[in-house]
Amino acid sequence: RQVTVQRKEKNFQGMLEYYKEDEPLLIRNLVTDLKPQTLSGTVPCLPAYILYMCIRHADYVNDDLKVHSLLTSTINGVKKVLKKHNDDFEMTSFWLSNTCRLLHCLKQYSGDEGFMTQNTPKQNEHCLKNFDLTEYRQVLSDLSIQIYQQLIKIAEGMLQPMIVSAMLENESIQGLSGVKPTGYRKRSSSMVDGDNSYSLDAIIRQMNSFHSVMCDQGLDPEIIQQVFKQLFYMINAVALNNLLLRKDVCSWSTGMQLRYNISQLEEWLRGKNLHQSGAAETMEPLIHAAQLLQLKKKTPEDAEAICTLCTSLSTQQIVKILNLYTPLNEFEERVTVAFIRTIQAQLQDRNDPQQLLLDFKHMFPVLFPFNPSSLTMDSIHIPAALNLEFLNEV
Amino acid sequence: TSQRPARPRVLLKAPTLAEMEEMNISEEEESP
Repeated sequence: RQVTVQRKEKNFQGMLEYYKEDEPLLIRNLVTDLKPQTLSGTVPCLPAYILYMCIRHADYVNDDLKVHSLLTSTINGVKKVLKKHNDDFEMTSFWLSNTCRLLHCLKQYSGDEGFMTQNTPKQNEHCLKNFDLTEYRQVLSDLSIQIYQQLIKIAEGMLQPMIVSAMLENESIQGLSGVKPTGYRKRSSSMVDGDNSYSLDAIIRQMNSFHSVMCDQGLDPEIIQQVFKQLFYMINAVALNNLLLRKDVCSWSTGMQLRYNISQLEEWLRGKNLHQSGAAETMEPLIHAAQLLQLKKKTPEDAEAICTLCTSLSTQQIVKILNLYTPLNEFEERVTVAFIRTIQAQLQDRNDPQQLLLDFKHMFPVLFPFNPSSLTMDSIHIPAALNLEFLNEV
Repeated sequence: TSQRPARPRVLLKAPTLAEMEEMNISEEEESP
């Protein structure tokens, strides 16, 4: 339980003063040694607000060296934490939220009218008076990009081992296993034998966990959307690449299961209000591959339907899947060479990329839209658990 | 109403992120 120290007896103007020699202690208690759990139940991004209030006091007393020193120590402290916790999603998300919030504060209180349109008169009183921190904003923006990249790398590392078994191998639709192609042993995507299979539920549970951590920490909704767009792109790329290389999963039944799995993921996006993030659109090649597996592949009309529907797959990918396609049983025919030639003839004018496989490490450029806070600095309380009693409220 | 400063704010020059890291490394090397 958090104990909050309320010191509002004086007219608090939303500034925090400290002796220069206490700066290392401030950075240690607020940045390098801080555990995000210490702040559960408090205002999200509290460290960012505290740091801004310290910067504001240094600005107020016109101490440029103190501002330089605090910002440099903060940035180096954040980098140190990230290096130490380079596989910790919660810690990385926490510092992404706080770095972005500090960047938003430096904009919101910069005095630049373009960033002040949503400020209350009280918030306008909390603007910097002496210094223009535009260059430091650039550094914080660069740092935010680095942290975002680390966050994606961690999340991808956690999700990637689940993708093939959850999307292509796991059978959650009842009765589908009976219509699997015969003659193929169930393959494991792992190097070692054993039960390493994951269901789609495991992916959804993991994404629920990512989502709740980022929301609880007050990460900007636009950034959360970009995280999931990136993760959905990777799910699409890893699953499609595997499909393009494995005969045993190129079947009607896998197509059916795959389409069902993608629908579950689309529903998850809608449930989290992330349907406008662009995440679902990144799955289009995989959706088209699932459709290709399910469509009839015999007549010229079937070829026409495939060419009309599978617009997110290249000719090379369509042909590859058709070549790998495995009939369910002796009653279903293989795709004929003539059918594949018809497809190739119909698609010859397409300007397709040359490579067969998708670059699953591709990253979309990230944007950090300005997101001012409605919070007023003088309403912020510092929990005793932070051990920052050496900060004086001004 | 916003309280505008009478004089323009002074631009504080900042090192880049890479320069900051270099400075940090050399400081750490110097300390025992």
